[in-house]
Amino acid sequence: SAAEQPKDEL
Amino acid sequence: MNVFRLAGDMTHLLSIMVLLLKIHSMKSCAGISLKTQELYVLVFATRYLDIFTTYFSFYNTVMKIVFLVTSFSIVWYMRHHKVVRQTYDRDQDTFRHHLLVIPCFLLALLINHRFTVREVLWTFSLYLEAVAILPQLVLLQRSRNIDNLTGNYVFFLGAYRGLYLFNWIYRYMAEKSQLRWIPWISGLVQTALYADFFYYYIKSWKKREKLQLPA
Repeated sequence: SAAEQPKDEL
Repeated sequence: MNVFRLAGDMTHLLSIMVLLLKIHSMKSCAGISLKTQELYVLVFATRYLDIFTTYFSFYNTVMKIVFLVTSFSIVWYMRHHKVVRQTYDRDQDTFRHHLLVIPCFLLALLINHRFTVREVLWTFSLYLEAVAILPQLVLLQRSRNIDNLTGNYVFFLGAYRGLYLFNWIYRYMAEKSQLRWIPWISGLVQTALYADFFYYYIKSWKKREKLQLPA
């Protein structure tokens, strides 16, 4: 399955 | 972190500071939509679930805490503070905001990057943030008298996501980041909703007139 989306933004 | 991202975050922070300044100094929340503020609480609460599990940076953690605490306290002031709550335009703020929550949640269940609790809730927070301003815009349109702090609050809040759009373009070009359709399209919709407001805000600012939106 696809990797998680990066969440380094607010 | 690039300059657009930082400017976006600072504008977002500034918008919240302006709103808190209004509440604290004027002891008033006139012209502010409680519906929109409640939606922001939901947006931050579902987006920042990773606050205790994933560490990005000191900056990131502090900003998340600030957004969570300030959004909760704004709603608390508007609902419970004995002076502030009397200035709330209850009769004008009639947007049925629950009707935004359900479709955003269904959309997040359908269109997401990965079907996990965290990813669906994060996606939901982006969809909901895109439309969370609608009750506020409707209330502004009904207000005969928009004070400067309220106008500036909405302006900075809109500018924040607009700056994020530049941040995403920069990251895609300079950092070769992956395609991130969900935040990009949500952010584009979010910024577009402010177009009309921006137009009248800038017009009134140029003419040095009081801001008023056509009904």
